[in-house]
Amino acid sequence: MNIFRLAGDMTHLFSVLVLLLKIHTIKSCAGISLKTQELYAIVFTTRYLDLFTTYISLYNTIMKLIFLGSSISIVWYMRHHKVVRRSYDKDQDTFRHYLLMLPCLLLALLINEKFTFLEVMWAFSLYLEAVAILPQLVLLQRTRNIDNLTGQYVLLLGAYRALYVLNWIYRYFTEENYVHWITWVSGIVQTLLYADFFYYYFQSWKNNVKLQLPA
Amino acid sequence: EEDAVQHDEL
Repeated sequence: MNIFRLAGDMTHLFSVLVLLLKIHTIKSCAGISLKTQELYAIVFTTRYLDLFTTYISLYNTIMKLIFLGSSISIVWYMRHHKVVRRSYDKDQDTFRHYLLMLPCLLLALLINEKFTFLEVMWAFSLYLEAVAILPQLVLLQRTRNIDNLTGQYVLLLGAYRALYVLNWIYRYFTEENYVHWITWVSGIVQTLLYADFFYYYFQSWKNNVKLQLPA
Repeated sequence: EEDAVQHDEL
């Protein structure tokens, strides 16, 4: 495993820990999009079906279980915890996230590495992950005061995506037969969504004005 | 038995 991949996994892990910290210690999920969290829970559930069929490494298995368990528990907390759910910005978090799922499924049926159930689900999870952050970005744009933890959560997620792109470049040049077009294209689309957002985020921060994304 | 595609990334 190269340094970019490890750093990518660690920033991903930290992003989840930051979110769990906010939920457990402050008992708040203000500024966090339940829509995005639900999409992530679906992303990891459909991607890690190979937990039952393929063993890669202990590291791989543990990380998969962490991402599965944390994403499902975050959704549970936001929906059902009697204190946490009260801080959820329900009226602002209006993105119709289920509409993203059908096109991703159709694309996965058409474009996959192999036409098997596991591979179609894997491709679906990649396409869905690419757009899963959209409800969160829309919510951030609407929320007047973004607290530090929410800002750090999105920053860590963006870093995770950027580091994975570096990891792919590194692997392409150092490993033979390492070509994964589906992963790369959906990963780059996802990274560009973050980059575009951060551009406006830092602009508004620099000029000290409320974040306004172009329509 | 078909070979499954191995995904070693998360």
